[in-house]
Amino acid sequence: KETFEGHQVLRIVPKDEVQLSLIKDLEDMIEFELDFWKGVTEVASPVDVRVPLHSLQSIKIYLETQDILYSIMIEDLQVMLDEEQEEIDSAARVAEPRN
Amino acid sequence: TDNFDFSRYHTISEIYSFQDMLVAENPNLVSKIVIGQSYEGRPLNVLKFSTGGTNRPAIWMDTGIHSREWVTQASGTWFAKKIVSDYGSDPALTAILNKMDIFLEIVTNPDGYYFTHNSNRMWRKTRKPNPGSKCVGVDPNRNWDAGFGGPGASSNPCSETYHGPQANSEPEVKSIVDFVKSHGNIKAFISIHSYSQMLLYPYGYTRTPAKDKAELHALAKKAITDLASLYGTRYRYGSIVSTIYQASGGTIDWTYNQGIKYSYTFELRDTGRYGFILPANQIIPTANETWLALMAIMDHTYKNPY
Repeated sequence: KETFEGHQVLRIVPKDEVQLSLIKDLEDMIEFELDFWKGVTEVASPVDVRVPLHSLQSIKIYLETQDILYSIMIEDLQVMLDEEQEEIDSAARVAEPRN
Repeated sequence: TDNFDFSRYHTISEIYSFQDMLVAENPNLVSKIVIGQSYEGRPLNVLKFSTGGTNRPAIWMDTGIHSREWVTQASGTWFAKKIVSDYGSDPALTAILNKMDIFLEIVTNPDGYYFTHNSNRMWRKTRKPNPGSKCVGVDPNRNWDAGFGGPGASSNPCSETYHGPQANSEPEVKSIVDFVKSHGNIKAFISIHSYSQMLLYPYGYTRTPAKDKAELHALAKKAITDLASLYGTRYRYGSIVSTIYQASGGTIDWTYNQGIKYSYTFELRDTGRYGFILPANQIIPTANETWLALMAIMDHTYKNPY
């Protein structure tokens, strides 16, 4: 099972066309294995991207040196997935006797 | 199915069991059609809601074509129960179903959905291997024969938007194509994704406006206004290419080019900071508000036969 310890989802807000293009360039940087949850659309429209742990520092440096605003939307993706799975498992346990 | 817990996420086998139960409980309204098999051999189940007649004008809805968008399959399950519960009591839905059929494919990418539950929660694509590549899967929303392979899709099998070796290469897509063509009387086609709160109409692969743009735009506005009336969830709306980005090989571009005028894509919630990991307690509110928009589109389709 693929796990996502340390993966973060960043919410990036491009403030102009130049930044929009710089963020779009990230899509082609295959080595970072970025997963765009919410793609690049227009200026001021948030872009959400899942960043694997091994790329986090590079991506944050890239954004900060270009003065591109971002926030951390999900601190550790695996923590959220564990909570989701726990909820599914516990609900299934409750449902079991009824079935 | 009265005991089915719509407020939580379910496995593929639980959803398939729900479908069979709904059919068994409502033999005069609901039937199950298997329109094909996924790459890994899972049945592609479509629920048909019909009060009679043969080959009536119909409305198609699908959820879960991108497997990780769990709120869509969960909402689709809720829509199925809503149709059964409201038929006979809600005048608008009853009028629609007395003249039209509704087809609902809840798990449109079953291999991917199974994979999200057992191997990789982030999986979006199909699960068919790509010869010559270590990367698996095709984006089923880039694999349709509408601007296929053009800008707005990737030719790299490792990309999340890989369009596949040729149009309709994915059985999950080809099965719908064959069904739509064989039915020949579908009047509205609604493909439901998440997330980012948008209601989109063709085109995605070209900037050429759809010939029915004005009507599609006005109807989209009415639909998102109805949706927002419940919890104030704000949607953007417009053509795919002008509202988000260029996307080629997309579902509703193909259905619109088949002559299905009312072709729409929804992007459901997340309004917060959960993305695809939308908490299960938002499933029912999301389904409820989306239903208001779906009813607006279905009602318009019913009242504007073409």
